[in-house]
Amino acid sequence: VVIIGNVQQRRFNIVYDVGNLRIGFGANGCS
Amino acid sequence: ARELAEEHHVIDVKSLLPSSFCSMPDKSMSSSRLNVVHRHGQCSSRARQDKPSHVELLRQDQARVDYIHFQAANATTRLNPFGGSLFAGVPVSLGKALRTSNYIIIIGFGTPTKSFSVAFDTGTDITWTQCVPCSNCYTQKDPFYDPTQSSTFTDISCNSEYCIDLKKFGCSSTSTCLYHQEYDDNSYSNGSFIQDTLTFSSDTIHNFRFGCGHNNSGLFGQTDGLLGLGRGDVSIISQTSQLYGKIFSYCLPSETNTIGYLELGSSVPDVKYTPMLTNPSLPTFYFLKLIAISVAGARLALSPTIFSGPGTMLDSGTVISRLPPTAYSALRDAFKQYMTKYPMAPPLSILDTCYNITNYETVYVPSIALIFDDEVTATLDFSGIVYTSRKSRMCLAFAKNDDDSE
Repeated sequence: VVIIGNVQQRRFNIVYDVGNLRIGFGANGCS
Repeated sequence: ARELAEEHHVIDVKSLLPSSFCSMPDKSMSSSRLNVVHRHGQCSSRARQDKPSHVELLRQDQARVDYIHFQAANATTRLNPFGGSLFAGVPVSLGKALRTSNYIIIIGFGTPTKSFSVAFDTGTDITWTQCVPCSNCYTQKDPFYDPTQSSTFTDISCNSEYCIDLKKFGCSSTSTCLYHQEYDDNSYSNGSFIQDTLTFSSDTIHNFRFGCGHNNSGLFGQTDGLLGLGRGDVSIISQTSQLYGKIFSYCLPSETNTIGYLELGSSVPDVKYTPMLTNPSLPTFYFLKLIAISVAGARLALSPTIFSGPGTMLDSGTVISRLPPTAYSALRDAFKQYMTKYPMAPPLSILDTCYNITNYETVYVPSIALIFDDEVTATLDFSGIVYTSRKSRMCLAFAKNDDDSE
């Protein structure tokens, strides 16, 4: 499998909406 | 000018190296939101005590990826319960890898609540902490969780559905539930599967089911255990579905003095959504559809099936992203074309494209974006493009799988 690791996830707001089966990305997080 | 700005990052070289201080607020902003810090950063109390080399960190990361690939290649719907007594030797059957997670949060167990620093991991379902009596526990900074000191602790019967839901469960001589969570380089956590109050930020979660690990060993550093954020029934996400609606979010800080968060139960504004995919054979993991990668604003010329064939997983516990070799080669070539002014440096473990930036105060690196289904574009922060062990070795922070089908 292709794996998106945590280094590449840095500073994104990442939302796991498991009930609605969707994943969200928002830039410039952790501010 | 705007087009150029989207093509590259201008990086102050000092910002690539770890900061010497931390500025973390004492309290989280909401009742279900926790601060997240890098396990080896300045905001971790264990920063100086538990700091493996970059080579060792990347070796552990490859071990985790090997394990994920092993699971994907040998996926079955359910493993056999191990049964028997708590401290019986359990064969390690899944190769030679370790799941390790590099971001930690502080949660509380018991009444009155005691605080514990645990790694969080979207690639694991069960939550566990080291627990009295500890017949074989590694050193951790905080005192071990002691269920006898908690007024809200209760055992779980080994006949209960909660016990049977575990991947590997057993029954003690008093018919209480035993769990076994095994990793692959002989790392494991064995113990009692119990329930007690979990304190998450200022929220109280009653009767939370987790592992009370009496016999734990492996490369867990000095963390007090692990919080499982996987999709499975045992994870905190499933257990709190009535409370938080199976929604969680996080932000992982870069390795400077910034902090992140882990929040249960609410969405975040200004995010774009791509479909979450599932794999019945790998029920813990979160999948999504990667369709393209762009470098400096230009999409790499790749077949769409290069990613959709093997599938793409989002994993908080893997450090470096892994790409099919064909995609990795295209990414590396485009990156190198942009970086020709910098002298190259030797590889760093799994990272084969490195530069010596000792003589530079600022460096220019091309922007890289991951493009997911529905054209959701994640333009990486610069800390997600390069991995810097020291000024003489700044590396492209991607690695390749062994073959395109993996």
